[in-house]
Amino acid sequence: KPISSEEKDEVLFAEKYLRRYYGMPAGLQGKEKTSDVMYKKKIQEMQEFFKLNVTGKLDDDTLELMEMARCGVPDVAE
Amino acid sequence: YNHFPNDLKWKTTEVTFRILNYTPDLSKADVDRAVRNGLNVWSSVTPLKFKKLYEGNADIMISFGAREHGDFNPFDGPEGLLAHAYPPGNGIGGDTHFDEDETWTKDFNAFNLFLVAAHEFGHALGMAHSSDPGSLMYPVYSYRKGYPLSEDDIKGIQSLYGENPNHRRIKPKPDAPSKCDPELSFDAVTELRGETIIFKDRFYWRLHLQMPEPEQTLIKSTWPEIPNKVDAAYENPEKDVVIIFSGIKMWALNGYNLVDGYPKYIHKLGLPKTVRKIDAAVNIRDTGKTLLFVEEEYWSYDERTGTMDSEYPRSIKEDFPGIGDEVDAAAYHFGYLYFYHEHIQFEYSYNSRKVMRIMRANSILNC
Repeated sequence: KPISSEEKDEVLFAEKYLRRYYGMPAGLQGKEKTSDVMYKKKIQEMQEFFKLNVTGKLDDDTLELMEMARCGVPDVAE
Repeated sequence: YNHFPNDLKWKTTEVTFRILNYTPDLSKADVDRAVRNGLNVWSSVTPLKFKKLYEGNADIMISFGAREHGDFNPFDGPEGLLAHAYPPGNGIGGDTHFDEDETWTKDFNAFNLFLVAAHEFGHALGMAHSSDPGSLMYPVYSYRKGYPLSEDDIKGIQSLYGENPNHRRIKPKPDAPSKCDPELSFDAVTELRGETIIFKDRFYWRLHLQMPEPEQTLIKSTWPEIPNKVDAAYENPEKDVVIIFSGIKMWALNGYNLVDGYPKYIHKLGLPKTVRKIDAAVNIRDTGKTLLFVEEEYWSYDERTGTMDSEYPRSIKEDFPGIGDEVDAAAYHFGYLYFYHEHIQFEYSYNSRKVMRIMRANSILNC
């Protein structure tokens, strides 16, 4: 089933969040498998940091937290 | 807490700062005060001293800007990203930028400049983000009153710079309770629309059958109106309200909203004025009664008539043999009462009138 445009927006938002705060590399388009693995890994990293349920998926709780007002310094200090 | 790689910090304890521009949201004096107080939060627990400069280059250069503001780390308009700061170092190191597209305030309205500034100055001094939701260095904004640093923040900054040799007595906020602490006790337990809510200190855990891991949050983040310490709580599912008790007052929540007319005094329920605090409360769905536990006694409140049952208070020890004489929290599921006292949980059969199981309190938290 193709994802809806709303879901697409949510994924794009999450990818931007993970690039900014979790150092997810940009420009992995075309290398789909690598980018999927990296995306899942970064979501898990974020979920672990915030003590959420670590699913590797963009569930409602994860998205809700991503949408909260926050500091711009990455959570991954490196 | 966390630090930046190589524990970046200022090599000297005298750190300079300069305010380059001001937000129009607040008066200049209010901005100056927020910045000064934000720095004082850190100097009060370390040997650091902050000196204000009015020209030239300071260690911490403070400015307000919107979108792309000169450092190739643009802001994003209202909400979202609020501010950022760079770790100690030359040039841009230590510099602190606030998003001018936010509305900056000096009260509980979003976003309180003092709190955000104190957080950002933590970065400017070498603190990275903390995963403790109660600490100032937690990345997500939340409004809190009183002294902003938690023990986690203080441990983190003092591991970089040491203690303040002239420290005055401060009262840091305690760290978030650990769910797997074997000595963990609860303040209150209640149901809320199919989820179990457990209150402890300034935090609560939210449990749902479909979520293996409990979620821990600051009470104030969800319910800004209720106090930081909850004594007791219960759900009346027929009225779809949760009653929260703290001291001599009670609040009614309909979901996440405060019901009009609250808080009220607990004595409105019919408790004598000598009762200053309720230790635990639980609604027994099958009977429509709410049991209110106070020290070694308990009352029975009839939810349908809105009155206290006669011949109360009665002794906890006599009516619930095996659970001791005091209770911290209580819950009811499928014919069983769950009494919590210190780090122990008693599963008590309401029908058989006896304790069926004794467990650690935090077994409910998947520990």
